[in-house]
Amino acid sequence: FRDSIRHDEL
Amino acid sequence: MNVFRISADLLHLLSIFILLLKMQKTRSVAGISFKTQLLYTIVFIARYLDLFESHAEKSFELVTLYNIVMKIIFISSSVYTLYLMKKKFRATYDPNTDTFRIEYLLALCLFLALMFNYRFTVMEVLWTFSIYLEAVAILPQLFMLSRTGEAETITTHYLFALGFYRAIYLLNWIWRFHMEDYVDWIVWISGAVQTALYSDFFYIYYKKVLHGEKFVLP
Repeated sequence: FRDSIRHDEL
Repeated sequence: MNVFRISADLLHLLSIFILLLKMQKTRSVAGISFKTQLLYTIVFIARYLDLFESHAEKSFELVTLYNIVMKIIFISSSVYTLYLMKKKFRATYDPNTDTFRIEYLLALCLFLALMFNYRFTVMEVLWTFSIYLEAVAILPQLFMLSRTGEAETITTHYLFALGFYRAIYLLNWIWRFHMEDYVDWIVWISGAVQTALYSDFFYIYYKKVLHGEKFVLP
């Protein structure tokens, strides 16, 4: 999966 | 950031404002499920633990600041709501109508988060847990509503804003999928479930409250 998981929603 | 996302977030803020207004104006928490509010507080704390991570190495964008401010508002307002319900307006809370068993919801969501996540780390599992829990956190409130059979108009406005903001998030994801190739199945499925849970409520709200009548279950 993605290297770094960035949750950019609230 | 797009128009759907920002409208949804502002509607979420509005729903919190309506809830606080209802409690302060009527000086009562009647009709509000403490269990649902407790679940939301757990959701926010589990999801926004990244507030306590170091931000030093992250690239600092305006949206990061926006998220930080919103996260602080969501956590503090939900904790404040719990305080109002448990302390200030405690006498107006009726636990006999708030009988949904949240232990099952918590256990189910924890199980799902351990099974289906993007990465098996503490932070990621807690984030996933918060997504699943948010999807079902309204159930005690809807259960309470079905037991009492009616609700104050201001309470229905609160629930409508809360449900409708989730519906707008669906549009945000469709938009992002087309514009940014954004894909997030955990959030999408949970968000769809969460919005679907409101369908009966939306229908009665539309039939009754928007036509100037009291919210009464048929």
